[in-house]
Amino acid sequence: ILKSFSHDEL
Amino acid sequence: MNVFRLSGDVAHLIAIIILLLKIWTSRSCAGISGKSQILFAVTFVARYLDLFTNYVSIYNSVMKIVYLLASFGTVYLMYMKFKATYDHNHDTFRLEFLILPAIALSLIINHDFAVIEVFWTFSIYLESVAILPQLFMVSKTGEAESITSHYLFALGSYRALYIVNWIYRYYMEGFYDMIATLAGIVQTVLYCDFFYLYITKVLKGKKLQLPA
Repeated sequence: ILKSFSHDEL
Repeated sequence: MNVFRLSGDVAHLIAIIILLLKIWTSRSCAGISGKSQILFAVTFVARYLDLFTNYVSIYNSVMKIVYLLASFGTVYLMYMKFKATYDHNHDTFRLEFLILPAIALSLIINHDFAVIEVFWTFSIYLESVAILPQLFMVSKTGEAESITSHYLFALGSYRALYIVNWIYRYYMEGFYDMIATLAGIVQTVLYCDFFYLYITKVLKGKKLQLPA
């Protein structure tokens, strides 16, 4: 897992 | 934020508004699956639990609230105000077949085994299949009003635009979210057959009618 979660989408 | 993501959000918003206006102006929700609308409302609630804990931008917060209100408004119109017009005889998809696997999968495959994160993951899995009761209803009755097909087209476009957005973000920002992307691809694929019918029939002025 490189870039994980940053829930900035809808 | 990029143009694909913004267009996707706008397409999503247009879909929701088309549906609300269709129900409001015709005073009828005939041909619309209440079950799909319940699933979308559940999706938004589960996903936007972070509304007060994870601030992204004014845009994000406002859109989250609009989606929540609109989805609840749609469910209210279908199950309360215009209940008499709700075509429940044709809306027979079993919701547990979608909800239970989405719960199970979100508990197994997630980015982090934390409450908000599992809810977010559940919402992603559930949204990817939430349109199935509606597509099932269209296939059962064999047709859809053109306004219903415009709604489905806008909703499918939203998903397709999000995929372009993810490709763009991967190359431009190195950002990717495997769970959202895979579920998003599944969701978009579900619309493919419908897209084909929409382009070959509805855009030529014909009614969306499935081959007998």
